[in-house]
Amino acid sequence: PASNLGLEDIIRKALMGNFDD
Amino acid sequence: ELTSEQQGLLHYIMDSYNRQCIPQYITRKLLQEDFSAEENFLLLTEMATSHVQVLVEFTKKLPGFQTLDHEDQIALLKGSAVEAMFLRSAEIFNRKMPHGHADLLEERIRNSGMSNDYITPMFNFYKSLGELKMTQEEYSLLTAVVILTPDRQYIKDKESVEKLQEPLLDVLQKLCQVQHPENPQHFARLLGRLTELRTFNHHHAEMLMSWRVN
Repeated sequence: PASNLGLEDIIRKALMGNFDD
Repeated sequence: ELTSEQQGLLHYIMDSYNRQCIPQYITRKLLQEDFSAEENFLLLTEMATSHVQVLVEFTKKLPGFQTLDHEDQIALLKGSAVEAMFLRSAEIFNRKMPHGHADLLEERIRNSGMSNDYITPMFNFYKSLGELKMTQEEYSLLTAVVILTPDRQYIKDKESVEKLQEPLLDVLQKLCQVQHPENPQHFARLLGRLTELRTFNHHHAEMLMSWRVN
């Protein structure tokens, strides 16, 4: 799950994705 | 007075800052999950992960951020995420939002295996920010200023970041004069808190390590 990702991974994924919805 | 362009910038930042919210299914867990240290640790980890995602959405809307080099965007977020999250947490605790959750959140933090060596300074910082009676505008602008801090590690094009941060600092300075006429030092005190925020950044990795071990 996302919680096991490091800070940088979460940031990279969020920059590419779109969590607004 | 703020120019009309500065008014526009302020409203835009405020609007995207207020859109930030952690998904309902996570805040519902805050109320429902049982109270073991393990459960609290997992819940707080999930909330922090979601908080970073929400923070990235806010950052993407900052004027000019998307024009920056992609790796500099990563470096800015990596360098500022913890500080921006502490600011947001201070606002949540000081403005007791949403009603009733803040106390429960504090309870869970205090029962999650995190050492008091880290919990005490954290809540002291929240209290010290609370004493500044910051408005929502100040929280949103200060968060944007923290994110667009040019002297983070690994930033290649610091000048471009400085150009994005400057207008936000100008608006924040004017806003402090307008909203706190009785305290000309207010803007300087806000910036002083940013220095204190940096110390949390340094201790955060250490805190996480000891927390996981516990």
